[in-house]
Amino acid sequence: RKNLMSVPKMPQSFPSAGMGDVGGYGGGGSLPVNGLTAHQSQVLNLIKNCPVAEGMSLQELKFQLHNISMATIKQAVEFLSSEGHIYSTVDDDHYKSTDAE
Amino acid sequence: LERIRRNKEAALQRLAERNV
Repeated sequence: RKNLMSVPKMPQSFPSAGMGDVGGYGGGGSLPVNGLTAHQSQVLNLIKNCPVAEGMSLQELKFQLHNISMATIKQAVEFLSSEGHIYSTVDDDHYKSTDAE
Repeated sequence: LERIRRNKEAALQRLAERNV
């Protein structure tokens, strides 16, 4: 039996349905809903805030997000990279954000 | 280092395509 106590699943429902689609305005960056899952936006935020020139390594991400599995982090990184939010630097283990211009 | 810059440009392009 697996112990799933520490893995709360967020329901994917948003109460704002029906309010109409508000285009792409006001890109505050801190909006929770931009097509990313909670994990993906956490990863993106960490990479954004990383001060290191080479970007953030997967190990560092795993260390910061110790409640998220490495597989999930890798998936998030791959997704973010395919969307163009982040890109790999010195090797496939280091990523930087494109948003942090 | 050149590859990094190219990666970045490719990523920025992908992002731009997304935002169009």
